[in-house]
Amino acid sequence: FDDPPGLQEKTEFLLREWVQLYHAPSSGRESTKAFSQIVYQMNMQGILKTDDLITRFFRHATQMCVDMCYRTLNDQAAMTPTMVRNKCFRTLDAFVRLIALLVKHSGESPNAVSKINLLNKVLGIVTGVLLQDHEIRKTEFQQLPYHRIFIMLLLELNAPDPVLEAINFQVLTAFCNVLHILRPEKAPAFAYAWLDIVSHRVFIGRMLAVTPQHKGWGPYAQLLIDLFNFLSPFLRNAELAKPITILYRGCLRVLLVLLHDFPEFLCDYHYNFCDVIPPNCIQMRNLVLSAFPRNLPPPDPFAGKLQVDMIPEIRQAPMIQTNYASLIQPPSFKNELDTYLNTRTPVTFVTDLRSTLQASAEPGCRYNIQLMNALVLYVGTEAIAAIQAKGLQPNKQTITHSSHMDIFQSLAVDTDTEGRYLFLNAIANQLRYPNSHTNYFLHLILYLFAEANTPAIQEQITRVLLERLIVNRPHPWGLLITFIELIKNPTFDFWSHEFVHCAPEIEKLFDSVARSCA
Amino acid sequence: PLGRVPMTKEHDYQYQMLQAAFYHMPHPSDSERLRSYLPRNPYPTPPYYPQVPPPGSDSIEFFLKLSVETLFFIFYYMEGTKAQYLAAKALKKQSWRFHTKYMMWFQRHEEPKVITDEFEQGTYVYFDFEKWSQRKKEGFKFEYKFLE
Amino acid sequence: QGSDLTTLGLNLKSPENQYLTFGGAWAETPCRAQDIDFYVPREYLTN
Repeated sequence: FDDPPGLQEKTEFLLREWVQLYHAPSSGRESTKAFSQIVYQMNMQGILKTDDLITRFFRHATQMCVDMCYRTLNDQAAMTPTMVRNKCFRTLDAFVRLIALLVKHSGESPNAVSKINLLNKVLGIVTGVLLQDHEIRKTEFQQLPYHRIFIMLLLELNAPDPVLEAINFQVLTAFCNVLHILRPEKAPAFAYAWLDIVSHRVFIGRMLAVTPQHKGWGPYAQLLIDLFNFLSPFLRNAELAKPITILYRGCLRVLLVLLHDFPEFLCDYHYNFCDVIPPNCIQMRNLVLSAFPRNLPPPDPFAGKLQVDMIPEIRQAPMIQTNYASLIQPPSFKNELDTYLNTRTPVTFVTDLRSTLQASAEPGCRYNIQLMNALVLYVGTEAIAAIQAKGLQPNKQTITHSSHMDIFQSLAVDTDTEGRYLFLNAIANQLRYPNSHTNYFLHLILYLFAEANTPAIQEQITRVLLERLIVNRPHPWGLLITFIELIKNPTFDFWSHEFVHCAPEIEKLFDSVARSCA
Repeated sequence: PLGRVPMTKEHDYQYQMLQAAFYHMPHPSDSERLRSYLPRNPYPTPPYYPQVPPPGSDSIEFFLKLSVETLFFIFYYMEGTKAQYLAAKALKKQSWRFHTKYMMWFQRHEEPKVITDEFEQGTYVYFDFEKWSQRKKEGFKFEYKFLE
Repeated sequence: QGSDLTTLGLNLKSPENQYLTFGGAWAETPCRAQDIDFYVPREYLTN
């Protein structure tokens, strides 16, 4: 609105001029000569006079670039996809270079504020044009121009350059903000391009390896959570049509790279990720839970006579980046929980647990999964602290007869199949590499098996473990250790249970899993 | 035992938009600088052809095994990439030197006749990328200030 | 059963960091040396 007269024409003239200058052999190293010329012309046109004018200029320029791309994409007569792309990128890459140079040279170095303000402004404009386009064109929307602008600007601003290095974390933060605004739930037609940017080797490297003190880990974790949130309803329903499968496989690839190169990142954020990964995405969740710190390689789970309690790291609490205690809502419930944990009263707290955890009557969505996960981890960590406060370590003796165990046994006995499945999953999600949580929760799930008052509970415990074991690798160390203990330790008398022999193929399955574990 | 969750209208809309985008997937080249001289053009070769590069093919050791002509092909046709950088390193290790004034690679053909602080003069071979072959240059003055 | 994650085109046995040659979420193979943009000396841009 209220554009000064002639702004559109001036913008078009300057953009054309710049594209010519950018591609001319005389543009100079990194287009510096061309840039001096265009800045002079922009000054002559009064564009650089105020922030507002610069913003309006970029809005028109972005729109012109996008419109040019749509014309080229829709006029594919006699042009191969490569030719179409070359034509579009010829203008887009020039436009990106102009943005990068204006960002780099705006304000006096090392004054980062004006540079980052301009970058945020331009990214905001491109985002706004994208969302409007996405809204208007709907299934005719094309990701190409926006993807190219974002990815090439990201690469330009991550070039080895002292001025850019000085503002790199703010640049990355600006991109994370934009990518969060453009998360797949908000711009599903941009989802593939979005993941292409998030999974780009330069972006992963900068966010997870180069940025000091792991400052990039939190924002990057948020982007993965955005992806899991989008995929969740489709994966939960196993809606694996090709468009979803491609995105799912892409997600697996990224997680594999993270497992291989940044396992500590997956360790720290496993809780957040498992809170949003659908419970039936067993292999993807195993991938996250299999990560272990590279300086703490777990002992071979299949080596006979492994004494878990003798592993030194088993006493150390793992890093968890989430304040899961604050996820226990409402605050009144958290207060009652703490009161019970400290005083084991009122007894009604335990008997009311199930109703507190229920979210709806809808089968399959009856329980608040996030609350269940947070409750189990919180009570477990409180139990560990209480045991260690007595100078002891969690084992089958020290974990019993406590307010913590009251809660766990009530969740095992009082909930229905759905509720108990989520409860047991919350426990199994802590069976990871050797640490105090793995240690406590493996003793807990085995204790619940031994103390179960019905075979149904024992069967369900077995199911929860087994469904995590029969999927393709990788498998978390704590899961393997737990199952090996269950099938080998005579205390549990595992092989005598009827459900183990309920059908020939199940019996065969147990045999093969037992053999692979043995 | 969780079963399905009811899909909302929002989920249906999201799926429709994702499905439309599925037909405009990004190409790998969309996140690379324009390759004017050797763009990616995937071609369905018979499955028994190696479909991926041999392991270690992006290491200097691999490049050192390549012929000089191959290194020059990589240098001149894959500009601005890691391959060009590795080809240049491999050429230097085989005592080729890049002359920044002529933008060409030279190699001593024999001990130079004249050596001063500014230049060496003698017979060199250079790689002529128009004729795509090595040619001799008698009495060439290789000025150090143009040594990249 | 999930999928065989060793068939997604990543060289998981390699001790090298995979992200340096990661071709992205859709890539069936790692990047080749000629796929990776590199800041070479300006003089190398002979074209």
